[in-house]
Amino acid sequence: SLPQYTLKRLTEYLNILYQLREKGISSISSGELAQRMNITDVQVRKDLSCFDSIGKRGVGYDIDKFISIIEEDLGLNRELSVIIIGAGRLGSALIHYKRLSKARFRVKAGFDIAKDKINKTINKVKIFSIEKLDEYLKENKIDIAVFTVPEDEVEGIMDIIKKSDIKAILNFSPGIINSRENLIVRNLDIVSDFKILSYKIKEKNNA
Amino acid sequence: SLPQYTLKRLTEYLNILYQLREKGISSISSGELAQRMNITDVQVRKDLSCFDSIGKRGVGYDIDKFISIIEEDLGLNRELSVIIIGAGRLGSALIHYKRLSKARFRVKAGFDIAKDKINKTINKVKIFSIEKLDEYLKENKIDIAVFTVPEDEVEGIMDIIKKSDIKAILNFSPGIINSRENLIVRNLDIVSDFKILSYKIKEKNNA
Ligand SMILES: NC(=O)c1ccc[n+]([C@@H]2O[C@H](COP(=O)([O-])OP(=O)(O)OC[C@H]3O[C@@H](n4cnc5c(N)ncnc54)[C@H](O)[C@@H]3O)[C@@H](O)[C@H]2O)c1
Ligand SMILES: NC(=O)c1ccc[n+]([C@@H]2O[C@H](COP(=O)([O-])OP(=O)(O)OC[C@H]3O[C@@H](n4cnc5c(N)ncnc54)[C@H](O)[C@@H]3O)[C@@H](O)[C@H]2O)c1
Repeated sequence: SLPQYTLKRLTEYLNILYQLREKGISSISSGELAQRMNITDVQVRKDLSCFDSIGKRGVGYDIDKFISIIEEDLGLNRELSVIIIGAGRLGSALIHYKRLSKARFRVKAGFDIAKDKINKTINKVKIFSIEKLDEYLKENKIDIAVFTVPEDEVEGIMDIIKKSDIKAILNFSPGIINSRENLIVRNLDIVSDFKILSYKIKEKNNA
Repeated sequence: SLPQYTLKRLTEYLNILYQLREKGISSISSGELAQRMNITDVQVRKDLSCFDSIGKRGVGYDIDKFISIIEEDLGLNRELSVIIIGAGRLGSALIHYKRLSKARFRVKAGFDIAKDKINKTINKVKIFSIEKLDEYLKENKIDIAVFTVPEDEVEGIMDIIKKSDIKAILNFSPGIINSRENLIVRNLDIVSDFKILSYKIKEKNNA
């Protein structure tokens, strides 16, 4: 089982590798990957030591092979179905986000409470009333639910999700939802990324 | 200088600590923090060993003290000014996001190209024409620029940002912007979080 931060790094390697492949570049050394990631060569090679078939050190890693090995390891060789709960600004940004479907995460439906959003179609995704969520999940296999609703609405929606076969939640709503035995939860707060920038700005000012 | 992943963990500790403080809890042990973070006790204590004034092991860390030490270390004891470039779905979600201003990141202005968005005010933030960005940055001290524009627009906007005194970019637009000597860049792609969920779902299915 991959540690949390190796997992995160692997998704970041993927982003760099896709970009290089698009430019027609076919191989990359661990040193160059480390430089682009702003981490040590040692760290990169440590991460890749779990994959013995990636390629030879020194010669550089073959990018296509590298990509397919990480994708396979992350389980990205299949489609995962997604619903967006709360089709507001953030929810609709995700429904429109092309990279999501390119990465094979299919948004199957959205749910909302507002009359002017229900029964509309956004980027081919139908928005249903939140009242229909329970029934929808009985009739449709959904892997991931995304929460983009106001904070107070989370608890009520969690009651429905917990009874369903949904495997994981990506939570953008304020408040931490705890993972439980049958439900993987990832809480995302963009403020953390601002705080990381705040530290780096402070560091640079002190330099 | 804190390593990348310690930095990320510190922001995550903060989120947990705020939540506990709101519930009126005044102390927490490294073991309990580790459990909530789903990481090892060893990792937590290793991260906190850089802060010798946090508190005694065994007794648990005082939450108020813990919070103020991390906040100080991350440079969060001051306001940072932010502009949002691209006031669409994602950009306006950030302009409305209350937690951002609570964490003292002040959105001073937005910029856009669409006639129906320019000269509007969203959540007290004025949206200017992108044509005015150059001049605005000469007259206003801005710390962080957020990019929430379509991919092809990034390069032209980068030309303006590079000439200004902006210290850091938080980039949501597709494509990786490389950090350079005088500019800190953080590229964020929510697809990575979906990929992490994909791995955890695959792992659970295999268990
Ligand atoms: N995690 C982050 O980094 C981050 C960033 C921005 C916003 N947010 C949060 O995400 C949430 C959404 O932000 P937004 O800007 O899109 O707000 P929004 O108001 O545009 O969207 C919220 C949507 O949820 C709908 N809704 C309300 N109650 C509902 C319910 N019970 N069931 C289904 N839908 C319901 C609303 O009708 C609306 O369409 C907010 O809580 C905001 O604080 C988080
Ligand atoms: N990183 C992520 O995880 C993530 C998630 C969702 C969307 N996105 C990306 O973020 C971007 C914005 O997404 P969105 O859903 O808000 O799209 P949107 O179309 O609602 O918003 C884009 C805004 O940029 C404006 N714009 C276009 N050209 C401009 C220019 N030259 N200068 C200033 N403003 C300009 C548009 O008028 C529009 O208001 C897209 O590129 C999208 O792919 C990234």
